[in-house]
Amino acid sequence: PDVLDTAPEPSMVELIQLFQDFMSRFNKTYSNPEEQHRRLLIFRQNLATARALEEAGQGLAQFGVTRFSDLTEEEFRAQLLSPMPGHTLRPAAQSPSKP
Amino acid sequence: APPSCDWRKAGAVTPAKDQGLCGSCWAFAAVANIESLWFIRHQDLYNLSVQQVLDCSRLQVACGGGFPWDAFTVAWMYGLTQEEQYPYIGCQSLCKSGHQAVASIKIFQFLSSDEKKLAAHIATRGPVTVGINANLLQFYVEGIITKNMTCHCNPEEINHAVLLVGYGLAPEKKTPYWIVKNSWGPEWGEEGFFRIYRGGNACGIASLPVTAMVHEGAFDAAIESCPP
Repeated sequence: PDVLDTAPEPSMVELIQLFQDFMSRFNKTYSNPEEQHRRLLIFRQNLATARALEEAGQGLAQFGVTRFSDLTEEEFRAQLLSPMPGHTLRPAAQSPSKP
Repeated sequence: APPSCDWRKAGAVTPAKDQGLCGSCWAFAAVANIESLWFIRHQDLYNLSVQQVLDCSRLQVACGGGFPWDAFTVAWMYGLTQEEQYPYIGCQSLCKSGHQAVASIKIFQFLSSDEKKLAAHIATRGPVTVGINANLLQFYVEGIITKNMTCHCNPEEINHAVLLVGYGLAPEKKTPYWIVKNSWGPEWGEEGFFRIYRGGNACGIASLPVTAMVHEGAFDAAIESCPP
């Protein structure tokens, strides 16, 4: 939210242009206009998130449009990530043996 | 550990692969680990088969996630063939035998989560697989994911596996970072790689380090140091 004060969101025209560039760059197609509109709204939300992350990165990292920019957080996690309960499966540290 | 290390400069890291819409990161990270270690030991750089790992692991739904040691177990039992012999299709299929194995491992080991020790291990032995909370990576383009961004990725919630291939210190603000190989293709991030803050278990990057140890040959001339 802080960053939105300093970097205004793109206008609808700019947003649609960015979305069309995104679709072209990553060969994205959608099944119908409603779905495309839904993806546009997700894209807009993700742009805002990326902008906030970039601000937090203090200029060392760039965040922005990627091929995952039309996915919700839940979709991204479901399609690309896989929860790993690693900490519970990690072998416990051995306690020192008694002399 | 030396101040910096990048195994890509030694030619020890294959290009980043693309896991597609399959939760096979665990297999990609482990196979990438074996590829690099095999090169460091034998000077043969192979693209090894991730699909073989998916098909031949004991997991019933390999695209549903797993651990690098599931993949190491396959490499230990069968050895790994080349990618071109057993190409990636991004879903679980039947385990096919009869392919010639070109690389195998003798053991795998869990490493310390101490990032200084981890850096020393990477510099002297080679890349290491780790887990990470990858939520931030949905929007990553390039640069170093800094310490103060990591409140967006709970280190207790590991949901991705990747390969640490080196580390360094950025001149800007003297930021220490890890160089990490991902499995979302060479078009993503910095040619398939990303960099993240080193020293604070950022996004859980140091919480689950595991590596294979490859079989050695009698006449090997292993690469002894990581290029800075």
